[in-house]
Amino acid sequence: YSITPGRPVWDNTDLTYRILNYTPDMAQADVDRAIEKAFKVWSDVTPLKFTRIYDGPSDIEIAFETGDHGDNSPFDGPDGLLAHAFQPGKGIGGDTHFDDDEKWSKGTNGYNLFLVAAHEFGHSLGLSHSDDPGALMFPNYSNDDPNTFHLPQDDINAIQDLYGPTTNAVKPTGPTTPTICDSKIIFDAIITLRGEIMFFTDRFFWRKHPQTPQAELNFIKSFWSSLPTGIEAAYENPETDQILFFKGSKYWALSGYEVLYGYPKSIYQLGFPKTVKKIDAAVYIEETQKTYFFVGDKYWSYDEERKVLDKDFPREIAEDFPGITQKVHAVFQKNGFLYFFSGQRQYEFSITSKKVMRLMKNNSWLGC
Amino acid sequence: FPAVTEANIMERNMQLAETYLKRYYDLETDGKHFMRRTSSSPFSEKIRQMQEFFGLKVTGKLDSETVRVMQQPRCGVPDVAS
Repeated sequence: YSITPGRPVWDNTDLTYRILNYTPDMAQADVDRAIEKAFKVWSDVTPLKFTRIYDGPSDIEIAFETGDHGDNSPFDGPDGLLAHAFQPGKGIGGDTHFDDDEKWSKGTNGYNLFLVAAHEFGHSLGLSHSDDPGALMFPNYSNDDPNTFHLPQDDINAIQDLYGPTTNAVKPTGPTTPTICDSKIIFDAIITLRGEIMFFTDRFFWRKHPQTPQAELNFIKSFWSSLPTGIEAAYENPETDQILFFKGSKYWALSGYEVLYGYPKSIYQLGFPKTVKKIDAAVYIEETQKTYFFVGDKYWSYDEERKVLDKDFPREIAEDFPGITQKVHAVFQKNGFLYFFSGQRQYEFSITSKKVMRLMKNNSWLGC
Repeated sequence: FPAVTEANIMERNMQLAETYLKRYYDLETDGKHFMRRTSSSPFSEKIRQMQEFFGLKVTGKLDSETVRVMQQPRCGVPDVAS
């Protein structure tokens, strides 16, 4: 995180705000709610209090503006610049402006006002941009889920650096952003996608293109806004050019960016018994056009053509995949090998010789 | 139509980069572009700063990944000074 140069802060913790005008994109009540919720992000973790006033100047004046709006920092029409805010101080200090050439919304179509406002209020309180891609104070907009938003740890550390911790007994903590070679990371799921490999963890995934040395960290929701975070299993079916994601008893089918109509569906429609609560890992075997679903110490085989689970399943994983005795967290197929991920370990299993060929660290694909 | 040529795309990306770096990394251009191409120019130096901040490969060059990040919607920086 970083603090605005000169460390400008408000010298009292009881601050006022005023909403000077509204965007036609949203109902006024929704704007009010988004702004109130955005301030609460910061008051929940510090001694700061925010009170809305309706008359007279407030500490933080909030307005929707377009183009050149007289503060020497013109907006630029749709996209690009979304909003800006001034550091703590008198007059324009603390004020926040939203570019009303954007499409503002309370959901995820367009730019979510709550998310952008929470970021801008960070500036109004004295924070600068963070280079942590998972932080709220990261400068680029990311399509996080406003309903499940938790202030990340990086931002908590930043604002408490300026205003100290909250007086609440319970010390707030927030999600952290994984670092690529963190040896503690356990992948939730791994899929291939049109030649790339994607490694999912929490609300992120690393995207590894065969021709780029560096993997790229993305929010799951910046690609698929309707997918949940914390995905448990996923696989690619190259025949149908679909990727399927599993969490709990639900699964989603996608093609490229698009979640196919009618999803999520229940895994029980695939034929799993109700004793199966969730899927640990899944992989599509191109040679047989079957998909293996791993649950606990057993696995099922699903015939993608007939769209039914094969008879004589479930079977013991260890029986058919000798050497794979730990829980399978993720699995994918490449070049005739299955790569089983269990915790921080990765087993390279030869489909033809039916044995583990190599044992590696789970992050070896990411250049670690 | 006409199809955008490679040169057009490069010029457009340069324009985007110049606006971006002026806006967020205090690139001084005085209206001239002659410093854009040398590897040790202010332009290249600012690109390096930006690439480092966003965790991109630090090359000082306007590669496609850098352009992609420059195109992402983001928070502006108010001109506090004046």
